[in-house]
Order: sequence, then C-alpha cells, then structure tokens
Amino acid sequence: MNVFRLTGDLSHLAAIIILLLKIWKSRSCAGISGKSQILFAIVFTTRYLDLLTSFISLYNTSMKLIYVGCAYATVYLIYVKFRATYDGNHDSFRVEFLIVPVGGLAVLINHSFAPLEILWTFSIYLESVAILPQLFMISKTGEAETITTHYLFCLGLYRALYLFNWVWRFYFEGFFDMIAIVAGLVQTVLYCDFFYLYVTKVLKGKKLSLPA
Amino acid sequence: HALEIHHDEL
Repeated sequence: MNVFRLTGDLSHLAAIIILLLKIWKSRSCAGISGKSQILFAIVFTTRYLDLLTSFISLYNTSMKLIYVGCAYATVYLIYVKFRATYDGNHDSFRVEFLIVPVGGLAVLINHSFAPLEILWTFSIYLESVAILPQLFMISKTGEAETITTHYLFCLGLYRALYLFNWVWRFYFEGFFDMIAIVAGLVQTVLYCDFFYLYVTKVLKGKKLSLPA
Repeated sequence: HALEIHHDEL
C-alpha cells in the first residue's frame, strides 16, 4: 500500500458516494447513464469473485464489499426507485459493442486460462471502457450537471492515481501487471478530454456544456 | 499446478 494507491481508492470511493448521494438527494437520475452503472456493477461482480476464494486484508475485503454494494444500489436507484427520471432516450450507447470485444479479448489475452482469472481480466478490460456510455450521453445532450462532473473527475482521478501507484510499485517492489497497466492507461486517456473541460470550465464556476 | 495469481488491488 502506498499513498497513490490509498488516495486512488479513496477517490474511487468518493466518486461512488457522490453519485449515490446526488441521485438520492435530488430524487432523480437525470443525466446519468444507467448503462455505465450496469457495466460498473458487472465489473465489480466479476472482479471480486475472489472474495469467496482468498482473503487479502480487512481493508481489501471491506472496500470490495462497499464497491459492489454501492454499484448495485446505484443501479437499483436508476432502474427501480427513480426509474421515472431516467433519461433512457439519451442513454443510447450500444453496450454489446463493448461487452463482446472485451469478452473476446479477455479469453485471448490473460495471465492464466482459468475461469476466475478470465473473469478478472474481463473486469479490468471492461472497466477501462465502462464510462463510455456516460461520456456518450453527455456528448449527446451537450451538457452535464456540475455534481455529475465532480463524479467523473473523481472517477478519472482514481485511475490516474493508480498509474502513479504502478510506477511506485515497479520501482520499489519490482511489481508490474501488464494487463492492469495497459487497461489503466486506456481508461485514463478516455478521461483526458473531460479533464480539460473540467479544469477550464467547471473549476471556474461554469457549467459544463459543449458547443453545439 | 497452475500458478496462483494474487490481485491485491481494487
């Protein structure tokens, strides 16, 4: 555990809580992609199956349980409790275009051809692109609520901090996981455009809106 | 036996 890893995890946790609170307090999931949230629920479910097979630490186990629990709670709020506010017409990204290639890639490129390991790999690849339906939705509507941009910023920051964590681990522990690193790089790059808008607009007190 | 892989990160 190093400072980048810990702040990365906390940033990830902050993103998840911000989104849950936003939906709960406003009693609305307008502007939120339910598809991205379903993908994140799949990501956590397939990655944390090792909860059943191995114990790493109390920190590790409790964070995994919190992430999984919050992911399903978010999906429940969007598709059940506040379904009437869900903007399905703008959430039109075709997720099969992500799931199918990612599944194929996980079977082809993995650390070991074992069921749990393939599912872990699948979750890593899927996480790197799971935000695309959300970014697609924002590009379609041309705007995002400020609180939604805080959510996205924390989520992108988490992956950027993990990149520093991997540099740290490579130098001090000789550890590197090529699958996680490449997928993490892809994931971080996807946020770059958004980071730019966040810094130039949202942090200056303006709402995030895209030119028509 | 296949090598045991540990994923200690979240």
